[in-house]
Amino acid sequence: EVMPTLDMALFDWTDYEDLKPEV
Amino acid sequence: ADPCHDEGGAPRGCVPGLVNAALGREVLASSTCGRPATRACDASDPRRAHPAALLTSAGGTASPVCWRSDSLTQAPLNVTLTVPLGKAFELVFVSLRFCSTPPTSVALLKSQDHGRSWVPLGFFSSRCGLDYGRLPAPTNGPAGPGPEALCFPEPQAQPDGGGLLAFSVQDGSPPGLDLDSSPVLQDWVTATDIRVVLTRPAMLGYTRDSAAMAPYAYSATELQVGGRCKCNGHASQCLQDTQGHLICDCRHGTEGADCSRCKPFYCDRPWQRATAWEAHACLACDCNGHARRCRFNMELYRLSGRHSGGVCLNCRHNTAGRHCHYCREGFYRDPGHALSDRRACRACDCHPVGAAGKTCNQTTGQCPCKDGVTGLTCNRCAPGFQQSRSPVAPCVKTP
Repeated sequence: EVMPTLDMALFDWTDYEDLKPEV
Repeated sequence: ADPCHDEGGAPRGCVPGLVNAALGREVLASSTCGRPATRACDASDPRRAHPAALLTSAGGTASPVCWRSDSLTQAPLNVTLTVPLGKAFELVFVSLRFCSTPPTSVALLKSQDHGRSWVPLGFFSSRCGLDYGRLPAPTNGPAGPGPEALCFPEPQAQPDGGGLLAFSVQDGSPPGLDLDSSPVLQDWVTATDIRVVLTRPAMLGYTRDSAAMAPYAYSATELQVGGRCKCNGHASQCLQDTQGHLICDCRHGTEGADCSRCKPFYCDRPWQRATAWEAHACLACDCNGHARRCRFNMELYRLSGRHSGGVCLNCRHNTAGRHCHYCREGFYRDPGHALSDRRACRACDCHPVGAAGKTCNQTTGQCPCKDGVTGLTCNRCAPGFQQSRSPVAPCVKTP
C-alpha cells in the first residue's frame, strides 16, 4: 500500500510557528 | 620515441644530450686588447680585433680566431674569462685552447648561483703552492670521500706553440661515485657559470717578487664547456622560453628551469630527482575530478607507506574528503552516476516535517524519519498510520 505524500496544508502550525518551514 | 617515457607510456628518467654549453654564449673578459688600438690589435677594426666573443663563437670567416688580452707588464696578474651558461648545467669537461704558450698557472672556477658566489673546480700550475697555496694533486685523485678542487700540472705546450687546458669533472672526484645516488657529486658537477682565471704567463720566471721583465698577453680560443642541461632527469631537451631564457622541457609533472619542483596539483608525493632505475615522476592528486588544487601533507604521506600525500582543496559538486571521494553533509552518493561525475552527489531533500533531520545516510540517501513516517525522504506515513495535524508527530496510528 502506497500512502499519499504528507500534505503540508493539513498541518496546524499555531503552536509551532517557530518550526514552520519556509515555503 | 619519447626518451622520458617507455613504450607503454610509463615515465622513465631522461637527460638532455651532451652539448658545448659555452657555444655562442657571451664571454666577459677582464682584459681585451685593442682599446686603445695598437699595431697588433684594434678593437674597432674587425680584421684586427681579438674580442672575447672569439672564445665561444662557432668559428667562420673572421681572420683573427683568438681572443687576446691587453699587453700586461706584471705577473702574477689575473685575467679572468667568465662565461654565464644561462642556466644550470651538469658539467662533464671544460677545455680552453691557447693560441700562444699556455700560462703556467690557471684556476678554473664555477658558480651555481649565476655569479653571486664562486668555488674552484681545479687549479693547473707548475707552482701549486706559490700561486694557489695547494699541494699538487695526488695521482689517485682526492684523498677525501667527496670531490674537491685539486691542483693539476700546468697546461702542456703543444708543438704548434699553443697549448690545451683540459679538465674533466671526474678528475676532481673519487672513483666509484655515481651521479644518480650521490648528491655531493650532483652538486659538484652543477654550474651556471664558468670562470677561467689566467694567473701567470709561461715566459716569466717563477720568482716570488714576480716582476715582469717584458710585456706579455694571454691569447686563447675554443673555450668549451661540455655538459648536459640540468633537468634532474625529467627532460630530454632544453628550449628557449619567450624571453629567450634557456629552460628545461619538463616532463613527469615537473616544472621550473631545472624541473626542480612539481607542477601545481602534481603534489601527491614529494619531488625527487629521476634516476636510471626510477623516474620519480610527480603524481597528480586523486580528486576524482572535483578539485583543481591540492596540497602535500608529509604526515599522510608517511602514514600511507610513502604512497600518497595529496590533500584535495575546495572539493566541488558537493563532494568532500581528502580525495573528494564522498558527499558532503546533506548529500548522498547517487549510484546512478560515477564518482567522477559532477552529479555523483544528490541532495538528501529530507522532508521538513516528516524527517527528524536534514542529513541522510551518505550511501543510501535514507533520511531519519519521525515515528510512523516512511519513504527515502520521509514524506509519507507508514502503513497503519495516517497524517495528523501536528507537525511534531505528522503521522499517528490509524484508529
